[in-house]
Amino acid sequence: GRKQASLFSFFQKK
Amino acid sequence: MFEARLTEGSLLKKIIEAIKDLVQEANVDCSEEGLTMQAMDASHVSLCSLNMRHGGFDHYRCDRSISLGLNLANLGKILKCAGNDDVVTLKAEDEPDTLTLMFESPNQERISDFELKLMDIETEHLGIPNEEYKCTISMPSGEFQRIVRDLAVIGETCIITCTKEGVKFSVSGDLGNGNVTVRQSSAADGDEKDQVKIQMEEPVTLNFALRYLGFFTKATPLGSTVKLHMSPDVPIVVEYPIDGIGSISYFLAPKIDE
Repeated sequence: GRKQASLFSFFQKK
Repeated sequence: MFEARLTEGSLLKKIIEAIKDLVQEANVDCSEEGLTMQAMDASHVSLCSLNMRHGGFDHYRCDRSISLGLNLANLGKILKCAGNDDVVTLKAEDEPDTLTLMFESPNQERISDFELKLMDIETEHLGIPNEEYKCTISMPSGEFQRIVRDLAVIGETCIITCTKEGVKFSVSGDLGNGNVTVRQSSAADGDEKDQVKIQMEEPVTLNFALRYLGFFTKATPLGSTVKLHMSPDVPIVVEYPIDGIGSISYFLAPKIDE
């Protein structure tokens, strides 16, 4: 199965 | 003092329509350069980034950088009071509690003004690297909207595969499955804005939630073209250029193997 990734897995908080 | 005047006031209506179902509250940052907004949806799966350059406005003045905390649904309600041909002017003080919106009919026979209360919004800004994407697809925005709408009837997840020959959108669900492939236009094919163009360094396949892609297509009225930027294992960028003023870009995290 696939799960929805969060944007936090790709981009750092500024 | 902040003041921004748009002759084509309907543009502002379309922009808010394109964001408000995805993001409820957002800070719009006003500076000498123009207006920018970055906001995530509540589940932190997608992000909307708006950029309006000062030169795209008919008049633009921003003495001091300010942030306007907006409830977008409420802003949408006020913008509904503007006529489609109205000139819209936004005004705010240097430390604003409200945003003033002024609407003028083309012949100046009707002038109205509204004040929208501003909010203090805590937002998390994400640093988005300036990335070179492996695939960039340029296609008619109406075509993209139709594909997303059609496939969402069949399933929840769309597999987007980009190769040199074309872009394949695939879906499967309880009732069956489906694929739509759009092929790169040949140079001879008609109007620039109807063309499908693919720039590709390597083929990319990614999975995305159709529900979010559907939210993004609310920006379709903003322009005839949409650009999809993809690289392996990173969020897709769905970019709608807004003629002469800027763009609205949506980032969506892919669905990944568990």
